[in-house]
Amino acid sequence: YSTFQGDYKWKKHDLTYRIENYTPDMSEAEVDDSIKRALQVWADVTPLRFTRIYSGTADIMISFSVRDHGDGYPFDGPNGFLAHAFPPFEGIGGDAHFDDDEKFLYRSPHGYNLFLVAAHEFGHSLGLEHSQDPGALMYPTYVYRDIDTFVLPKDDVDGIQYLYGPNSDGTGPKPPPPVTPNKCDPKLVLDAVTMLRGEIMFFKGSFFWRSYPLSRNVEQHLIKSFWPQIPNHIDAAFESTFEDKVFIIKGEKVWALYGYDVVRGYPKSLSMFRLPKKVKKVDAVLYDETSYKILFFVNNKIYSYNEEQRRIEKGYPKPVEEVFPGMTGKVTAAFQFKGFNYLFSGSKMFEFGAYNRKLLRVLNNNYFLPC
Amino acid sequence: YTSPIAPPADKDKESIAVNYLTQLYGLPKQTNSDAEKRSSAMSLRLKEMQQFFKLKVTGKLDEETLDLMKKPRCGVPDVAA
Repeated sequence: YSTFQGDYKWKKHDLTYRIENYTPDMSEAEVDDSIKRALQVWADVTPLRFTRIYSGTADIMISFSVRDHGDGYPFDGPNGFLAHAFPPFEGIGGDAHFDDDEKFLYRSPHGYNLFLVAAHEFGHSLGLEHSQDPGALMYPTYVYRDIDTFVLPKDDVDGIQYLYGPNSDGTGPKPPPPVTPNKCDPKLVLDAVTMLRGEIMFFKGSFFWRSYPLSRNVEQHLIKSFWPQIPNHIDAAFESTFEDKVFIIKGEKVWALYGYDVVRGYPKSLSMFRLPKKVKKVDAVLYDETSYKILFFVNNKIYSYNEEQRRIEKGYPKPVEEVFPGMTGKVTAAFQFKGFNYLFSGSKMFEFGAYNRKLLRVLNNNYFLPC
Repeated sequence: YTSPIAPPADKDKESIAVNYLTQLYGLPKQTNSDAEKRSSAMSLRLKEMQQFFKLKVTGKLDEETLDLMKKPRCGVPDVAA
């Protein structure tokens, strides 16, 4: 998180706000409720309290406008900049302006959710700048989040409590604020790993890292900032070079990516890989380019699917340890890279030869995910 | 949804970048005719933006950087707001 340089914070905890006008995109009641809940996000974790007034000048003046609206920061039409707000100081300080060339919506994931945009802008109105944490509400780019389950991320809680301290009622936010996974965490256990046209993708919770092998550059993103349809906390992922698709699996559902685009017609059922009906969840999937076989790890067993013949191979399922001698722990993720198979178990990564399946090394999780 | 919006046909990449960096990274309005100065000012702000978003810091307007510039966002500057 970061705060505005200088002492930009309110010297009082009881603040007023006024909604000066409305957008035609939603009913006035929906705007009122979105604004009220967006302020409550910050009140829940600080001593700040917000009271609405209907005339005169409030600490936080809220308005909808387009293009040049007299503050020296003109809006830019649909998309692009959605809104802006000013840090706490006299006059325009604290005010929040929303670009009415945008389509603001009350609940739908399409368009821009006014509650989410307003909650972000009110972070500025209270003294927060943009955060570099891709999971933070104060991250500069808009990401749709499920507003029914929205909980202010820990990075934002830390930032606002740095300015104003915790909620004086002593009741912390329930449920606990989500923490953005840290690739330097030695106890990091990954949900899934896959290649994607030469990049390596590491999935954890609501996030994924994309890394370019041999480069120290690693980006972290919210899954939903790229693919709103793809669920968080996935079980497994793999790239089929045969189909030039990445398959993402959660529970009994399968989604597909073609490059960075979600393929229409998905999700499909796990039965597309001819797995027995009793298989309700897979732990990891390894795509073996040397044989066009897809290995599904289900608890301590492996099912091998022959992609060309579209059937599960005879003699499977087999115990994991029979296929990968020395792999005793539960496998949570797997991928093949440059002639080696990498199986993730706990915070360790086990390297096997792709042809002889001999265990060669036990490495740390972040061997490919530089800290 | 929030995936990068289709590139506006009538805006070239350069003007998208200049507008973005001027509004959000303090790129001085392009008054000086000195092309050399302008491009170094642009490269410096590009590096700041790439640094902020943890992209590869190249100072060049590569695809990743341009994609990010097209994403809907807040209009408050990212640095030295």
